[in-house]
Amino acid sequence: ALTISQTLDQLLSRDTVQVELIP
Amino acid sequence: VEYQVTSQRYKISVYRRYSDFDVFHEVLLQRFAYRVVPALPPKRMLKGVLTSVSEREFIEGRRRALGRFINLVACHPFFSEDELVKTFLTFNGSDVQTKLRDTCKKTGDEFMTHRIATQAKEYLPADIQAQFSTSRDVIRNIHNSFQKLRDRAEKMADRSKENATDLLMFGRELSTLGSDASPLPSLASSQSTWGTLRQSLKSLSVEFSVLSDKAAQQGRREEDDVVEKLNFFLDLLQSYRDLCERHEKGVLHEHQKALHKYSVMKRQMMSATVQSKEPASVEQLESRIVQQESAIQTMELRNYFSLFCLHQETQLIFTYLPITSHILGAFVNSQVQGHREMGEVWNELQP
Repeated sequence: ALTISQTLDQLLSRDTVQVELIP
Repeated sequence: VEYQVTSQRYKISVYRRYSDFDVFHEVLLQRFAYRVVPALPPKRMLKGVLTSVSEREFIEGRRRALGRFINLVACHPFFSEDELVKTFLTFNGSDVQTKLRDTCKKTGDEFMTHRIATQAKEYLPADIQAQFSTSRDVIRNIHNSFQKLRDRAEKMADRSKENATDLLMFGRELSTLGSDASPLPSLASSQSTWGTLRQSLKSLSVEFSVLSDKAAQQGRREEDDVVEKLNFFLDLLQSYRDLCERHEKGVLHEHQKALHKYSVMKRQMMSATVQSKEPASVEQLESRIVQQESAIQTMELRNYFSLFCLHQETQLIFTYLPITSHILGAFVNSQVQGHREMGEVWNELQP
C-alpha cells in the first residue's frame, strides 16, 4: 500500500490536458 | 480571460476562468493536504514592481503555468482518480465552483476516506524519519540545480530568438545595400567589381530570411520542449518543498499544541482535585480531558497518515526524475536539427 509502483511513462500517459486562451 | 480546457482522457472540452482554477486549487488542498498540490501562478501582475514583462507575455506565462498545474494534477496517481479532478475537467454546468465545493464537503479530506488512514503506522518503515530527511536533502539539491538549468535553458532559447531577429535584419540590410541603384562614380566603377557584387547582395536576403526562420523555430522548440518541461518538473519540486513545510508546520505543530493543552488540563485537574472543588466542575474538566485525549489520538493517526503520504509523494518525485533524460533528449534533438538545417543553408550560401 505504501509503494508507488508506476513508471514515469505510466504517470504521464494518465492524461494530457490542453489549456488554451479563448480570444 | 477565459480558457478552454481539453482533457484527452475524458475527451471533453470545458470553459474555465482563473477563479475556477483558484477554487479548484483551494478544495484540492483541503482534500489532499498531505500531498503535492502544485501552486497556481499569480492572478495579476505585481503592480509597482519593476518588470520587463508585458501584459501579453504575462497572460501567456499564466496560461502555460495553469497548463502545467492541471497536467501535474491530472497525472498524479491519487488526484487523477478523485471526483474533484473529474468534476473540474468535465463539469459543463453553470457553476463549477459550487459543484467543486459541494463535492469536497461531501467527501471530506483524504484521511476520512483513505482505506488505510487509521493503520498508516503499520505500513511505515522503522527509519521513516531518517529516510525522509535524506530524501528531502537530495530533492532540495536536485531542485536547486534544476532551477539553474532552467535559467540557462531560458537564456539559450531567448538567444535563439534574438539570433533569428539579427539574421533577418542582416539579410534586409544586405538587400538595401544591393538595391541601391545610384550610379557609381567613375573612380569606383573602373577599379572595382562593386557594381556586380551589389547586384548579388540583393538575393542573399532570401537565404538570411530562411536562416532567421530556422533560428526562430529552434527558439520555439527550446522554449516548448526544454524550458517548459523544466518548469513542469520545477513546479512539482516546489510543491514537494511546500508539502514538507506543511507537514512540519501543520500536523506536527498542531500535535504539539494539542499535547500542551492536554498537559495544562491535567494540571488543572490535579489542582482541582487537591483543592476539592465542586464535583460538577471536576466532572466537566474530566470530560474535557477525555475529549482532548481523543483529539490527540486522532492527531497522532493523522500524523502517521501524513508521513505515509509524504513517503509516497517522495517516491513520486523519484519516479519523475527520469524526465531529465526526456528533457536532455529534446534539447539535443533541437540543437542537432537546428544546426543541421542552418548548416545546409549556410552551405548553399558559401559559393
